[in-house]
Amino acid sequence: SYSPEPDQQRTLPPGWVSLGRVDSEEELSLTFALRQQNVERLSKLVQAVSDPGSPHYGKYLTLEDVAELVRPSPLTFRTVQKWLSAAGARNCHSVTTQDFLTCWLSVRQAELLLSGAEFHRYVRGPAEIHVIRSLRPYQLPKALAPHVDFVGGLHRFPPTSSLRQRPEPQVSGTVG
Amino acid sequence: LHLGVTPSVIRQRYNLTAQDVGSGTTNNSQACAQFLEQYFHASDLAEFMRLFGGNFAHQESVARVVGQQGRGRAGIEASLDVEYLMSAGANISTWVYSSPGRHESQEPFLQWLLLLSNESALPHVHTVSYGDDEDSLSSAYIQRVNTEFMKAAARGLTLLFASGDSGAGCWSVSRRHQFRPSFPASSPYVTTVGGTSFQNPFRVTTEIVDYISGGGFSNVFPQPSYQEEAVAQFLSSSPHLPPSSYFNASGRAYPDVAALSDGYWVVSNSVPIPWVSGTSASTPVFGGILSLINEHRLLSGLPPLGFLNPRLYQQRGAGLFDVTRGCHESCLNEEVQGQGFCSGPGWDPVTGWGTPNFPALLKALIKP
Repeated sequence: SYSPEPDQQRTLPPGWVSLGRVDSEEELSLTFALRQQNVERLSKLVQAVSDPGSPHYGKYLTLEDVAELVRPSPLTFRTVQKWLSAAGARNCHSVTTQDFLTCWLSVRQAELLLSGAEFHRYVRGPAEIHVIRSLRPYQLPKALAPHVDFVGGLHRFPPTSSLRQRPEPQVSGTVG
Repeated sequence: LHLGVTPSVIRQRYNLTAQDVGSGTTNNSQACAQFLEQYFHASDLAEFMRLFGGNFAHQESVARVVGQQGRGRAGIEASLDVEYLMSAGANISTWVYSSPGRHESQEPFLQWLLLLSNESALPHVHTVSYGDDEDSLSSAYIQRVNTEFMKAAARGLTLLFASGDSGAGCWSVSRRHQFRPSFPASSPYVTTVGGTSFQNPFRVTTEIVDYISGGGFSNVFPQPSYQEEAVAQFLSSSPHLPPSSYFNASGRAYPDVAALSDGYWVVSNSVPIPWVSGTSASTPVFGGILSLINEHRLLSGLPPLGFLNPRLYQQRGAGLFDVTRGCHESCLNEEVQGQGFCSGPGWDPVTGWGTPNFPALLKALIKP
């Protein structure tokens, strides 16, 4: 097996408190980022449509054109879908570009599928925002390495606002 | 004289007249997204426009809200994003994306990326207040999200990200201090917006650096060719460069542009709140002004601006007020004493090319 995100920070961000392990029958919604094709070509297309000196400037692609270009290979589809359905994943939804798959699994199924993961519930601040995350790293079968970029919903916590209310500025000698 | 930034102050400073509003006859549209699990209240927007929207045509409500709304208290960020996007980009159809109500095991920002990959008809301009330290994210995640921004750029969407509110940032790597870049601000496929203050906080005057304005050099993404010349110019001429060990001079440098980020009035939960500051204020302002330029382009039968950076750097920031005074914050130590980069003539990693001068920016960007 291999770890898709060995360098992802997995410490509990300030302000979050653990409420303990999640019941193994609870349901999780996890997002699988499938390996795309033709990313290099996509980069060149972006340059062509964004460079005022290019004859293609402003000639943008539609979502369907982009889907045509980056959609994962049939092998990636088959491999990932076989892997997920064997694990009991259900209600899987894709997107137009077919490079993301969101599925529902029980905690038990997810912890078997993503070996090493351990799901806990966390809560933050007065707004009582709840999340379910795993601070432990997850591993995937090596056979998935060419097909999955990462799995969303395990390690990253929602951000906090950086807006601040500053004290009213004091400018000497002007407005009273 | 003024007692804090309101739409009138923004429109005066950036030379927006009462005529500089959406025509209501095009398919122009804009959106703001925040992932703080905050609610947006339509009643706050109506109250804000009643208080501050008297001298320009504007829409009283948003065209679409993505994500459950209404039950919880409104959040200042959600309120501020909408109120200033719809004041700068006045009378233009506006979407609000805020993610309350998602399942506990989902990542709000990732859900927004899935939305981009699933809707054919999206607004042309998206202003996004979200950022994480680059070093806290896995390379698999960062690279994939960067590809999602490429997909949006290929479709002609303009993505504007706040540059962050910690100046150059600071962290310790093997017991040595370094500046700490932020992502998605450091993605080469988005336009990043820094922050400024008025030189005199009670007057509409020259802008100087707001010391919180995020900026610097990516440790993940190499410098894109479109900005090499501008960055080399800065590095060879700035009299206040920090020690080179603090930053990666060959990385993607940001921000690209800036706008006022200090001392805003916001209406949230029916209460007018003064002196709100952050680059999540400057981002919707700049986004709204780009929407106005898209309005003129669409009326002339031209495509929307799309991914702006190649053109912005090619035109060397034409149409922007150059901000040349002030420095942003960084590490509090003997070596740099809390000072990161300083602004200077032309592009700099604190305010980019500068802040929008609408008539001049329109002239620079209306050409095919």
